[in-house]
Amino acid sequence: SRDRFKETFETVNSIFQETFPRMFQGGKAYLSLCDESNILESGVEISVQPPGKRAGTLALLSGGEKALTAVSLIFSIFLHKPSPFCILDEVDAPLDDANIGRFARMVADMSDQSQFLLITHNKKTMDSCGMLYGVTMNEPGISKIVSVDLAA
Amino acid sequence: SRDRFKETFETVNSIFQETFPRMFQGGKAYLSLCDESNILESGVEISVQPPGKRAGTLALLSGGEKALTAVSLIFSIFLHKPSPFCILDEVDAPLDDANIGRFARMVADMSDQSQFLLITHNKKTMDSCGMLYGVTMNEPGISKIVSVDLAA
Amino acid sequence: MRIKRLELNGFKSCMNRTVLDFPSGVTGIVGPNGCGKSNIVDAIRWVLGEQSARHLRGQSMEDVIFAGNDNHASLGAAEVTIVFDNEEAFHLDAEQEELVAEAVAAVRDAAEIQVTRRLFRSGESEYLLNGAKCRLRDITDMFLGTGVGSKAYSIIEQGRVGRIIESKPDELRLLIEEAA
Amino acid sequence: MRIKRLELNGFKSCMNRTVLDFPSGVTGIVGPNGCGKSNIVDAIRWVLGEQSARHLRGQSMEDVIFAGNDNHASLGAAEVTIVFDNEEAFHLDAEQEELVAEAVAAVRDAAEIQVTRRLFRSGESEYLLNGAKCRLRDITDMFLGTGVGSKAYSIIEQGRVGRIIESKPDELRLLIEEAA
Ligand SMILES: Nc1ncnc2c1ncn2[C@@H]1O[C@H](COP(=O)(O)OP(=O)(O)OP(=O)(O)O)[C@@H](O)[C@H]1O
Ligand SMILES: Nc1ncnc2c1ncn2[C@@H]1O[C@H](COP(=O)(O)OP(=O)(O)OP(=O)(O)O)[C@@H](O)[C@H]1O
Ligand SMILES: [Mg+2]
Ligand SMILES: [Mg+2]
Repeated sequence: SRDRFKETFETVNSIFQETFPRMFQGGKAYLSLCDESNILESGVEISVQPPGKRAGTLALLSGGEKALTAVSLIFSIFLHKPSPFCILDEVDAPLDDANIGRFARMVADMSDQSQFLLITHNKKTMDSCGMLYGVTMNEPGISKIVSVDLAA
Repeated sequence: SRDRFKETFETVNSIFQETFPRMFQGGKAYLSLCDESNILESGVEISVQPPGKRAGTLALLSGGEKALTAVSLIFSIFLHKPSPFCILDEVDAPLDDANIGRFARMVADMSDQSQFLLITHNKKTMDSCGMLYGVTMNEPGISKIVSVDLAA
Repeated sequence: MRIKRLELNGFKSCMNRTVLDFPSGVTGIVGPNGCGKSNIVDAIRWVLGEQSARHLRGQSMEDVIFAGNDNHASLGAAEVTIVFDNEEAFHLDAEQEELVAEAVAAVRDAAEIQVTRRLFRSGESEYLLNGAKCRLRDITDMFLGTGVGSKAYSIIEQGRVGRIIESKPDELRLLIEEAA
Repeated sequence: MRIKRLELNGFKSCMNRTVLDFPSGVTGIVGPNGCGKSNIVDAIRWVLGEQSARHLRGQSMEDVIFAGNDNHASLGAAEVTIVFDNEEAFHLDAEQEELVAEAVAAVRDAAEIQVTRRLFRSGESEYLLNGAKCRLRDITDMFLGTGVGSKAYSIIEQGRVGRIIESKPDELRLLIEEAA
């Protein structure tokens, strides 16, 4: 319904306006409706300004900035209406170490409420996990699962 | 011209049939023309079989397998007709450590003939570089370049 | 509605019965390229009722059945079971309660909810809810009540994070609508 | 035709004159997200004659001019210079020699080839070959003879490696045609 979407949109938007600066340590971002007069069908647009930089088109953002913006948006929607679990497959691939740290801390905060499953190649992300499963393929084409001890 | 394309296609194809197993430590891959009867306009298709696995559609390949296949193809075209320089921006992002090692070794081999510029976040790739430039942005929005000492 | 356990059998590269126990909190899945990590994500989507083979990187749904390797023939079926901890019994409002099948009402107060999906090479499918055969429809009905539903924002598949920012305005709207 | 040096001035996030000296062999460029690494790749494409703003992640070509930050105003122009070591003097066959401009013939035997491209906010462009004004056409002519040309396989921009495998058959053909 039209009001329900408007309400969801506004709540997610205000969460996004806090989540983005937390992920980027500054800057600002917000969502807007393409067509305010037609809330029932209007598309949604993102506007982004990384800290200290001029706001520009989304395309000019770097690979890591785009990924971190997307993660901030996904997490904002998630915070509004958490699902029981959240699965993220290699979202950290384009991120540098500092951003991976902030990403991992945010996941840790949200993990009281929901279960998180992170697929990753990154050591720093692995360190932030409560438990690790290793998938191996010693015989080509056949996957086996081992649990990796995180005692260290 | 038709013959020139056919000749290039066949040379690149035979190089690709060697480069792929070298990158994947086995398996096979080849290029084929969609329409053998119309060489002047025919599209090109890739077929891939990672070592020990069944050949399947390209879509079923993993993220890293797709990236490594693309790199093998690009390098095959490059070996046929090297350009003076080759610039690769974060192609190693989806690769695991072992594959990054093979990728870096192949770049090192080709770098006698051509100059390579690798943009990366990965320590292993950095170790394989002859020289490193660090780009910093201490003042937000303004890039500065420093050269990083590789004496270690 | 926490995931307790996932079992794969003949699903993609899991030729043998493969079990993952899920703790609460943050769990990592690691391993070399092509070893089967994203296949586990596909298995979760599939057992939750994914109907599009393309969303599982296949051309037809049959692509999820173990296809064999150099030493083993392909298998005749794929099966995935997901077990949930039904700590907060999921909600069905009065109207939904009228509509859902016996199979769904039956599990509503169970301590655990176990969903199984099977696909045979013949093309035949089976769905089970706590061991009882049911229709795909029943599984999706039940998930609607639990907040698990088809939330595109709760599973971010490999490569998608870069594309989200470049989505069209309608696609971004869809993402938000799912949380409405 | 080795790259010796790249100079950026007012190009994207390089507000100040920024110089990179290129050794032979393998050079790495590292730094945090958003610090300007891919902008350097854009600068190389641009000075080699890229005509599409979209291939430089912009909406119009004006987007390559430093847009300012919290403490500095935007600049009025962007300039990039690339310097090549012309060790193997590039080739022009007899027919090409007829067609190319004076500017190109002049640099053919030079030890170094220096290409400069400038864009002013007014929309005006300038191109220089070893300091002499020329047309964009002359720059692309010269590059055709050197093997630098528009080789899509010699610059792989961020994010493209995953898409190559999913290209349509015509796009794959194009990649190979460029090496023909
Ligand atoms: N039906 C099937 N039978 C057997 N193997 C399959 C089947 N479907 C897919 N595979 C194989 O599974 C592999 C892909 O696994 P997956 O995508 O899970 O890798 P991954 O661990 O996520 O790797 P990466 O780190 O590169 O993303 C491919 O090599 C593919 O051939
Ligand atoms: N005309 C311009 N003026 C000022 N800044 C610009 C201009 N064009 C782009 N930028 C900025 O440059 C930054 C992007 O830089 P770049 O893409 O080179 O990052 P990167 O180092 O490759 O990062 P990543 O590791 O995330 O890929 C963006 O923050 C963008 O705002
Ligand atoms: Mg994967
Ligand atoms: Mg970049």
